[in-house]
Amino acid sequence: MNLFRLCGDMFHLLSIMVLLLKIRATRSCRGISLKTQELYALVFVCRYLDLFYSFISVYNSFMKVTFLATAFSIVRYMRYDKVVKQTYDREQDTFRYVFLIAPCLLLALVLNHRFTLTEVLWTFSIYLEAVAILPQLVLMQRTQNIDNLTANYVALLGAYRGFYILNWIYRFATERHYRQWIVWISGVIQTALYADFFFYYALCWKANKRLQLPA
Amino acid sequence: DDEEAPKDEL
Repeated sequence: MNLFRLCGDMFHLLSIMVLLLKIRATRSCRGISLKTQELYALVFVCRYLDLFYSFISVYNSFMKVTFLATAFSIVRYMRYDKVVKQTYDREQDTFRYVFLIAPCLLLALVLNHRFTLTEVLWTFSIYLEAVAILPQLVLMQRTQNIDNLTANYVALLGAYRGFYILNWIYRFATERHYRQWIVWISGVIQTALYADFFFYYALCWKANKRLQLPA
Repeated sequence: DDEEAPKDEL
């Protein structure tokens, strides 16, 4: 565990906390893509199956359970909470799951380390996480007024990705056996997806304006 | 050469 990895995890946790806070405090999920949140829940389920058969550290297990619980909590609010679900931008959040899930599943079946159920699901979760933010980014482009909490949520997720890349560079330099092309390439693609968002986020932050993405 | 990833990250 290095500092970059810890910062990455903390930004990830913070992003989820900001989102849950927004939903609970404002009783609204306006601007949040349920598709992205459900994809993240699926990512965590597929990746953290190893909770049942492998143990790395108390920290890892605790974080895995936290990510799973919070992901399902967010989905539950957006789908079933009487007040919150009315604020969901259903008509705008139209990204099709199949366009993301099918290619990731196919790729995981072909490009993996071992052709076993858990390994394929783990690889699938890596690929799917890389693109799961897309429905959220599309929704934000369609939304005229992006509130600050939503913008900060996505910015924190981007920061998490950025620190994970620093973590990989650090591990590549310091650990003999750290060659993980599947994780790296997916991670770089995932982080690159945020580049455009960050560009406008920085512009609006400098101008002290509300975030607006060009159509 | 890609090694099987040590699954110690989140």
